[in-house]
Amino acid sequence: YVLQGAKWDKTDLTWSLVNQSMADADKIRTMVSRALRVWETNSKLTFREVYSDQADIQVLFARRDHGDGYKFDGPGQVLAHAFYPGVGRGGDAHFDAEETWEFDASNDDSRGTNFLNVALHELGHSLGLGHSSDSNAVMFPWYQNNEVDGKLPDDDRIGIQELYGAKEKVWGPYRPVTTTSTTTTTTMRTLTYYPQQRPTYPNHYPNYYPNYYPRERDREREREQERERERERERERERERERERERERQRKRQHEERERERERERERQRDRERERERNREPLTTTSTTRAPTTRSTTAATRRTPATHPTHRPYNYPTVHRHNKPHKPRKPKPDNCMTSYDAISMIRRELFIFRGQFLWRIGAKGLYNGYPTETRRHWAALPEDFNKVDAVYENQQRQIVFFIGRQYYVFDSVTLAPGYPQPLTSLGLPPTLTHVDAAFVWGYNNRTYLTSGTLYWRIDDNTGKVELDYPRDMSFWAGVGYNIDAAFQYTNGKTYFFKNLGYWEFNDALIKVAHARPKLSSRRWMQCARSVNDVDEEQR
Amino acid sequence: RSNERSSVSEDMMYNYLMQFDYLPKSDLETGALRTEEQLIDAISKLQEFGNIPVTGKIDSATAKLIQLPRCGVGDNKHAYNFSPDNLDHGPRKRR
Repeated sequence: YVLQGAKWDKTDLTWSLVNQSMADADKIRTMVSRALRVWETNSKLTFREVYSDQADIQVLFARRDHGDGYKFDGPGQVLAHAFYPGVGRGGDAHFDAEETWEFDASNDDSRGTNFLNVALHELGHSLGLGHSSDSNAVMFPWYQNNEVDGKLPDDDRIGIQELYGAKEKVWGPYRPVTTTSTTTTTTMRTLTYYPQQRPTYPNHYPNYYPNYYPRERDREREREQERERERERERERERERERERERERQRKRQHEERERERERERERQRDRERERERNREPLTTTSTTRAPTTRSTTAATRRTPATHPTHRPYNYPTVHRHNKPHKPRKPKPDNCMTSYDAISMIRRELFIFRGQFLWRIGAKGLYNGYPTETRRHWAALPEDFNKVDAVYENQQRQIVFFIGRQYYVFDSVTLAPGYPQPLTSLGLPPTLTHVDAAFVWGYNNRTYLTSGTLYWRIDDNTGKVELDYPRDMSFWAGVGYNIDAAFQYTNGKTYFFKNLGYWEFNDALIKVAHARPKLSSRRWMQCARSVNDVDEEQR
Repeated sequence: RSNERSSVSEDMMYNYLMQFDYLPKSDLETGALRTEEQLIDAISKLQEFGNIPVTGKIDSATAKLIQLPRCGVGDNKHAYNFSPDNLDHGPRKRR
């Protein structure tokens, strides 16, 4: 057996079937319960079914690309996959909806793939077990239609008990012992012991096994079915309570949303007031008026990184700009104590973006008077943008900004015709809310976009993401998920940023050059080391 | 037998080995070519894990194995025992 390292820090786990509306939902839930009961019987773990996206283990049926970077391949070969314990999608088990699943536990493969077996295997991953090379083990990578109910092969049982310990044995007056059967092969009868109930049977036979005497077994099975019905009723009541809580949360969210909308309206009202004030007062400060730019005639013909329609594909409101200085609505960020929303080399100078501001760092270090508002340089950016998600300079030396679900392409400081456009025009999924980082990887000079746990590569010929993407961010070993920014520096190396730190990426080893992130402010903003900073180099 | 083997191209074998962690997934991005020895080593590991005769070649047993239905999770992180000047894919040395 293999313990993959990650494990749950608790033993009472919840699980939820995502596709409640699918045809065999009830059978699937029964089978998942049975598979979990096998792990439960052989460890300290307990499982409770809920219907919530907060459950530890989400059971999902999906097909092909289902957004986790590990596409299914249709009928055959890959049947399912699961994620080791952890937050977010950690613990989740995904099954290929295009497989022919047999939901009645049967040994006959001609009717389809035995779902119970596959569920037992995948839920082993959800609990922290890796693949085993023991071909009798449940965790053997290749599908086997073995009878599993209740019993667990030693390899798996020892593995799960190493992770979560064995069930406490509640010793009643009857001490079960291991016996060796008299058949030709001496086999150790594994203890199928039900600690939650003390054996109650007429003959008080000292080494009794509840499922050993047929008559007693029938009575036991009726009691068990009654208990199962009671548990089912309890689960139904729990689901009803959960649905009520969900409705309550929904009402609360709507109320908060209305509150925020009213606040925004009041804010806009105040802005208009201030604007009217400004227009009345004489202009005392020297306003920086932009040098008039001649729209380069080739701009329209120059290739843009995505489809470049001559018309505006989307009826975005044409924005009228004033040359008036904008009073920033938010305080300027402290360049020695901030994370970066975006970072990029532009015209061989380093631009770092935070909120509505940017810093500009040239050969002689940080320019004076920075940070300044980003819209002083790129006035065509929306007035009410909160922050820049990502920036990079494309192969045509245009500057591409990603803000929310849209992106803007600039020829220097002039917005190229036809922009902004939605992320979907790059071939990104409509569900994507934003891009975290955009960079050209020095190793192969290709353009990459990242978001959350996934990344895409741009096909420079079509300007769209390549077909066999997205992939999982774990490729960039050591960087992790949900990064803030990334870029290629003048030294050809690629750097990834998250919170106050950054990693240099080692292209040859395809992993970060140092496991611990270094302090961004010191390297990129030339901030002096504060007394309690440890010098990374000396470390 | 021969048609099983012929139905499995080296490309398919290569992709299978990357998909299930017998070769570094980074090859997907870098297209880093592997030496014959590295490929043989990866195939041998797969054969060992799959409990079939270890030959290091794409023989009929291997061709059959890689077409069997299975779990999509990788077969845990083997220490890719490439020579030091090549890519080192894990702190662990080969067991």
